[in-house]
Amino acid sequence: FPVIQDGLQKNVKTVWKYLENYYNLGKDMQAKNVNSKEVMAEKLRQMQQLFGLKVTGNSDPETLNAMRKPRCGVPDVAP
Amino acid sequence: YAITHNNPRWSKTHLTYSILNYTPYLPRAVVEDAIERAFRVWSDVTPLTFERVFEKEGDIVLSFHRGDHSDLYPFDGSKDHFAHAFLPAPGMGGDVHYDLDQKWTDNSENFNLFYVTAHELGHSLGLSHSNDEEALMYPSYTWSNKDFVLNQDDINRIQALYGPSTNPIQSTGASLDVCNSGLTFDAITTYRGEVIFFKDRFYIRVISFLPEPMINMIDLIWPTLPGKFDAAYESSMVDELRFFKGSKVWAVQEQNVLEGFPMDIHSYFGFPSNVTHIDAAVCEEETGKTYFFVDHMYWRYDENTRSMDPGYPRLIAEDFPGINHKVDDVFQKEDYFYFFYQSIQHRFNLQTRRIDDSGDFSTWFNC
Repeated sequence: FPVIQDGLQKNVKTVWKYLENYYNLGKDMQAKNVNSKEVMAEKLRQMQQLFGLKVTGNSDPETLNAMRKPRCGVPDVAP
Repeated sequence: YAITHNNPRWSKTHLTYSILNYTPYLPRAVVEDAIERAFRVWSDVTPLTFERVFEKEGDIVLSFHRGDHSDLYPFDGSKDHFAHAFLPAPGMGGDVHYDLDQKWTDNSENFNLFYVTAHELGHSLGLSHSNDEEALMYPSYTWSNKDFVLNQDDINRIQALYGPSTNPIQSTGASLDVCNSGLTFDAITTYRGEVIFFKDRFYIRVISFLPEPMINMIDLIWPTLPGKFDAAYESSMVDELRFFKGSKVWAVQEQNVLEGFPMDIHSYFGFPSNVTHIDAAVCEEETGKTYFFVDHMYWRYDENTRSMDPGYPRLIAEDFPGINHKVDDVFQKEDYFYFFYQSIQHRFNLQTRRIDDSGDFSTWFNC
């Protein structure tokens, strides 16, 4: 996961689970010949745009913070 | 912000709802009241009406579930995901699900059932998440214990689906019409030469060199202060603003709430215990004396000695002839105290000790 800056395992799980739950990450990853790095960064950019965060495509601290806040279970991006 | 694909909405404006079961954390009546108030958030600003039904399933069913409840969105008792709802559609469409294992509250502790329900009902009616941090439909729950007012972004989007409310009294959301003659204020104070009016969650700054007042949210300057103050005044000798709500007082310097506040007005000013709130307050800059108006009486506090003057409370009407009623708000400008009662202001001349002008407040806003 090259887009993860701080490399902590827990953060990896947080990001993956969050994008899977709310940004359709899992389903997009199943397509063939997918550049997983780019897909991940694109999902992060979508999330950062919706949350009004700096759009970096990286799981920077602000993004991780936003992901840890209590939130609604409805996905931000419907399949 | 078009994320919800093809904008699903209900084709009828009268919707029914039913409550399938309850959380063990709140009395039934509290759950029912929270849900009813959450529906009212949306019916206030649209033609939609909601009716609770008992014998049959409503268009919108609200229910509490534990763990996997076979709808692709299992709960897990954690704080990651504890409520969701479905977009308008027959069957499960519109339904709201809560995590049975989550602690639900009716106060500022997590998680407030009213607030989460109001958010989820936004989805039930067809709204997607918003990127406006102040909006109810922002993905993260941003509940605080202030008086809830629906954000303008939420109002715009739900009215884009269903149109405006037919009810003449519109919830103003993030806008406030200061030229509305029926407007009353929660509190008014000066601050470094400006006059600041407070109403609900908004402040209105009148700055002499600006043609129009600046209106914005109190949160933007003082996020930790509650809205709907009872009173406010400037203690200019220490460059402080003091806000009152109930029997509490907050002291701020610029954007910072001073340490130790809120404090109790009884211990801080020496009010007797039967004083439960302050209607209005003003500090006379020349004398350093602060006047506190409560019902038909007033106290006088010496900011220098930090103690109440003896011989108070006294009747307002006795020392301020013409002010024969409760005082809603008061502030000083030059040689005048400006008393506000409902939407009328009286200009009281501190030299002649008489009211020398009365009228409405709109001149402050160049209406």
